[in-house]
Amino acid sequence: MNIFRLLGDMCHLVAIIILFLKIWRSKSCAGISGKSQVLFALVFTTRYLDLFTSFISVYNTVMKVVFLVLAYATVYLIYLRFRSTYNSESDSFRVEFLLVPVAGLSFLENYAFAPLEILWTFSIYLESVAILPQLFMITKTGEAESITTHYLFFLGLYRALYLANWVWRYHTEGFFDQIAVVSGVVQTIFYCDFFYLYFTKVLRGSGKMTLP
Amino acid sequence: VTSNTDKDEL
Repeated sequence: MNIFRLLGDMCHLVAIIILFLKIWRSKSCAGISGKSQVLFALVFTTRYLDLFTSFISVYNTVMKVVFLVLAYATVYLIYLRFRSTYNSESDSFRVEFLLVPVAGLSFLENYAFAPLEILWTFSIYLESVAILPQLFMITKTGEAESITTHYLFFLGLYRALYLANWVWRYHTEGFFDQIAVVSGVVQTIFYCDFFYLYFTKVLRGSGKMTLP
Repeated sequence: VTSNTDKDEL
């Protein structure tokens, strides 16, 4: 464990909690892509199956359980509890265009042709594109509430910190996970446009982010 | 390139 990875995990946790609390307290999921949240729940489900096969540390186990619970709880809020506030017509990204290539690639490019390994690889590839329905929804509606932008900021920052973690681990322990690094770079690049808008718009106190 | 078989990252 290093400071970059710890900060990254904390940013990830903060992002997930920000979103959950926003929906829970406002009793509305307007402007939130349910599809992205389903994809994130799928990412955690396929990645954390090793909860049942190997124990790494208390921290590892606790964080995996917390991420899984919050991910499914958020999906529950969107599709069941506050479904009347869900903008399904704005959440129109064709997720099959993500799932099919990601599933195909995870069978082609992986470290081992074993069920857990392929599911882990699938979760890594899927995570890099899981935010696209949400970013697409924001471009479609042309705006995002400021709390949603804070959620996206921490979510984007988490994987950027993981990139720093991989640089650190490469130089200190020669660790290099090609699949995770390449996917992490792609994932972070998708946030660049948003980061620019976030720093130029939201942090200038304009509150809501309206796209040009 | 070492594969990340010992998956200790979240």
